[in-house]
Amino acid sequence: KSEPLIRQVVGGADNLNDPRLGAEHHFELFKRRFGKSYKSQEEHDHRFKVFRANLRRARRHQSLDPSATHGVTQFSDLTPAEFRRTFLGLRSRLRLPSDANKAPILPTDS
Amino acid sequence: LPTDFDWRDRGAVAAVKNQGACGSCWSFSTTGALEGANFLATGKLVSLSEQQLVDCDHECDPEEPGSCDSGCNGGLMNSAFEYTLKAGGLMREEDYPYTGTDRGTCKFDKSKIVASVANFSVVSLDEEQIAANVVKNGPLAVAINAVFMQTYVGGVSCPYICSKRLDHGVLLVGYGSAGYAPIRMKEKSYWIIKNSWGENWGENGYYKICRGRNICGVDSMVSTVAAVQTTS
Repeated sequence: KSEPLIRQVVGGADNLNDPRLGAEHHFELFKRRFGKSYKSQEEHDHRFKVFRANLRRARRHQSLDPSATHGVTQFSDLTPAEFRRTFLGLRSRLRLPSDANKAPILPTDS
Repeated sequence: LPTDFDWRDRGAVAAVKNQGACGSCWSFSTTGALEGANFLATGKLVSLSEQQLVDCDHECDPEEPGSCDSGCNGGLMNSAFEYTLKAGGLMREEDYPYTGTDRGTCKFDKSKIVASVANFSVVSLDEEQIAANVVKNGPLAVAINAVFMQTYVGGVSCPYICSKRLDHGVLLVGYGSAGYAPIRMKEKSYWIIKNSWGENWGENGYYKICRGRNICGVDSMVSTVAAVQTTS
């Protein structure tokens, strides 16, 4: 009964460039906290752009996932594709192997 | 089943590790499950070598041509259990330390095996069965969609929408009954997930994800492993 009915989970386009995000300040804190440095100004500018996009993404995630806290992490200067390529590594498959042993069903009422 | 259960409180979970910039999550999920199973079998918690899996495990999935465990380029926990079964077991972390790179050469020394797989099996999609298996058999190797994990800082993750396309291997170490979900105005039960991105990520390296709806595919690929019981 307490499940939500309908709720707006994405912000309007106006929110995406909200100056209150203070992206430059957050980026400086991020670099200091995670010891990040970039080899050229171009790289720095590119990473800042990615970081800004990830702040917006964190806000979207926060709206979609309100019981967790989303924000800046050590991965905030990576695009989703870079993040997947570098830090994930499950060779995905859609089904379990047909010859896999199936765990016996356990009693759960005691 | 108990309403709350956490293998960390019972000494079956090693410290959080860090895979670095290497797609070797599958090896950490595998060692975590075997570390727990070995604890149950022997009473000793021994940290096991991921690098052995990264360097030496090239086990292929018989049903998907070209899909083989491939170090930093990815792998699958069930294939890694299969490798471990065939190789005889895994070495200790300090005997074969993690470098987070594909070195190409396997330095496995069979005489230094400290944990061996007796058998492994897949757990059905039923959440009660998953809970029963974690309580009875120890931490479980699970796969998950990690899209929300890139920005996760803490709390119980319970996204309204999350893809079930599995892309990350982690370890399910227990569950809780009372993670507060403010928007739903009620306590939500959750799984406790050990990740391999270091202690500075998430809640000291851990992730909480709510139970009940196969959120982010967390119930889809769950494996339990048993270790060989040793007398020493």
